[in-house]
Amino acid sequence: MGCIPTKHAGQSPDSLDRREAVALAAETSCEKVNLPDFVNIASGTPFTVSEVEALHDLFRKISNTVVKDNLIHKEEFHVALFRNKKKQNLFVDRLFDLFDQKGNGVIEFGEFVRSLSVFHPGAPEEQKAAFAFKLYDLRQTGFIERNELKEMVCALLDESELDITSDAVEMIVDRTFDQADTKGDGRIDQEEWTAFAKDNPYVLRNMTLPYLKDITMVFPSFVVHSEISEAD
Amino acid sequence: EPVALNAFELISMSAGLNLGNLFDS
Repeated sequence: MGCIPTKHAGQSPDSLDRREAVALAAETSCEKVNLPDFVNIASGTPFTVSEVEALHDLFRKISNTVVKDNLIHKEEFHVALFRNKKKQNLFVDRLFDLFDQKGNGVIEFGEFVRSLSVFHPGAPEEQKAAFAFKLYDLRQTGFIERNELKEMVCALLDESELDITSDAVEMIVDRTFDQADTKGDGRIDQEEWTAFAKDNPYVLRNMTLPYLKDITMVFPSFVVHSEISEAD
Repeated sequence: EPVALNAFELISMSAGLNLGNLFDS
């Protein structure tokens, strides 16, 4: 028996009103207490319930690679992102902290889906820009500072095979600051960043992962295990 | 020419590429 009653199969979360969704969530939690509330998690994201269920298969895999507890620990996140268990990395740390919305040291399934949803092609640009600002605001001061940007660039270069000299990194960071720090105070605030991202949409293009648009089609192996039948 | 790169683009490119790795886990 599926987790969601047959009468609801084929409906996207958008087609369920809130009351129905809450009732459905209650039924769901009664039937299988160990499964996440897929309907509730899908609401407020561009993902359908089936796609959230597909993401759960992926989540289960990642969250059991080191510690088998269905939670993503930083080491598991590092391995999944970079395929290695290298030393601590600033870039991974910051990305992990953004996914770990509760700040309890692990990424839960709901956090995983909500964070990934920012990279969905259907997510609003404002949401992508806000997430990116938090990523660059390494020490969470409310500003992007020059040294933070440089540290981030160095950290990602350290994990990549790109060979960029220290002088070139300085030039890249200087040039970026010249472009975005319109107030000229040596730091980029939210207002400057928003304006810069609006005028230069290419800085947000990597905040979209095209295959998230229809994850059950791109990753059909997930559908094999799906318990929710969702028609067009 | 690396100088043509923007630091924001470089960082977000890395975030996008590496998050893509999640799906090959």
